[in-house]
Amino acid sequence: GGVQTSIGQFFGKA
Amino acid sequence: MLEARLVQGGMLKKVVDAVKDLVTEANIDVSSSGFQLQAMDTSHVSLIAMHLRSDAFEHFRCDRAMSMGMSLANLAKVLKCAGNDDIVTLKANDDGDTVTFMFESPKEDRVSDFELKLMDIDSEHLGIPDTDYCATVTMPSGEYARICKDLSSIGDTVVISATKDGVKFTTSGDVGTANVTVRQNTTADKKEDQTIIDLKEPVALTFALRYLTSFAKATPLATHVTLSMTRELPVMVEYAIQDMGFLRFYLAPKIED
Repeated sequence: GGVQTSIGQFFGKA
Repeated sequence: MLEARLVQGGMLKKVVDAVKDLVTEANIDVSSSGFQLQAMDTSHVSLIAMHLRSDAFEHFRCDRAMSMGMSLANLAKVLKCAGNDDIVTLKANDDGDTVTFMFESPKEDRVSDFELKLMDIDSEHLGIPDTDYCATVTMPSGEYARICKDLSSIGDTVVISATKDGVKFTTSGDVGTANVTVRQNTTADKKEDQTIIDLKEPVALTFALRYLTSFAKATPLATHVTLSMTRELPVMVEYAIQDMGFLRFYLAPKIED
């Protein structure tokens, strides 16, 4: 079912 | 000092119940714009963003922006003591280490207050970019919850693909495979039953079902849920908190090796 990415990979630190 | 009086106190219970299993502790940021919460789940796969606007409150006073760190399990314990129709008032001092919740019954014949200890929580805020989504589907929230529950009994991972024919949810597991297709339906007699699909470009993304299922705990908040998808970006699952704000969940996709 693929590799789970993390949310931080898409949304950078504000 | 903070004073915030919410006539529909039951709304707070629903919000906390929807997120407490994903996030154990979080900062609730209070400012003149209202209450905001942003938190990642413990495995950093999903992100919760909540905004309850100050105009949702019958009375709202916030002299200085502050972050109130809370255990959401403890917050849920306190809110459980409120009646569903109670009016909830929050009070906190600028540099205090507690927040007080006052619950008033609608008939004003019962008043209770609970003081909750605050905690220091180190949390990093993520920047959520404005995104032009390829596909947006607004469907009855109960239908979304049902799809997640049904597919979870078959598999762990779901492919959500949006095409001109509709939005298809596909999973597979030891039992076999399952597909559920949701089509646009704007002619249903009841508005609650309507489904609206806005497709700019076809898109297909793969997600872990257990997170999508967890988001469905927000079902009591709203009749509809909106799923917004774009290629290779997290899906946004949004529940409106009436006209008072929103609860949004973002989930990072699974990608091929």
